[in-house]
Amino acid sequence: GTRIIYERHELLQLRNSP
Amino acid sequence: ISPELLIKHPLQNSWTLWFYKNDKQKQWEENQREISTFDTVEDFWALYNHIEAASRLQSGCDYSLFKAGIKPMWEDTKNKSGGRWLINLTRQQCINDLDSYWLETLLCLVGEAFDEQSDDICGTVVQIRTKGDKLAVWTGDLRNNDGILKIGMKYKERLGLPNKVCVMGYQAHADSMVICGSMPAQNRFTV
Repeated sequence: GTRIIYERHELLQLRNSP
Repeated sequence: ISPELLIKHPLQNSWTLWFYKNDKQKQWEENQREISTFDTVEDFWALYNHIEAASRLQSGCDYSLFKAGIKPMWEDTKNKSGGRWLINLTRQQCINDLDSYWLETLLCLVGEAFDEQSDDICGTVVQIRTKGDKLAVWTGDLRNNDGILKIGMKYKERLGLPNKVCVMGYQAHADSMVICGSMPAQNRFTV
């Protein structure tokens, strides 16, 4: 099945997301 | 407003953050407390940005992040047949790298960085100790030799640990349970 994978930079970009 | 800003980014798994503080007047299990469970990237950051940095914890404290439903202890049914990739941080690493290593480990877990091997991941523990901090990734099945090695190699790569200088060992929980005193459990695997 599909797996939800986040690259490191994708997670870091969302760090300060409102 | 873009839907991208309205919808939280879901994670593959729900994760629970635990905090352990060594109160010798209590049983070990009582000292291990759930802080919060999350299943989106935004909620992960809300929690991470809110809590104390690992390097600022008192000696004797732990943070653990485990898949929801798995307790951060050997005895949990999901852990007992597995083991952990363990890093004993040097004094210099404790000072300079602990927080970045811990964050990188969290990003590996919530981001499912180990691809198909991510199913074997149970969680991670960082232990703050005067004698030297420890960082570990726990997996659930000792028999999954290939998966354990892939996880170890990927983890070492993500932490940026130099290959020949730093050897990382994998210990079975079954071995850790029976060792005496401060003798370390044998390494079943190394990378």
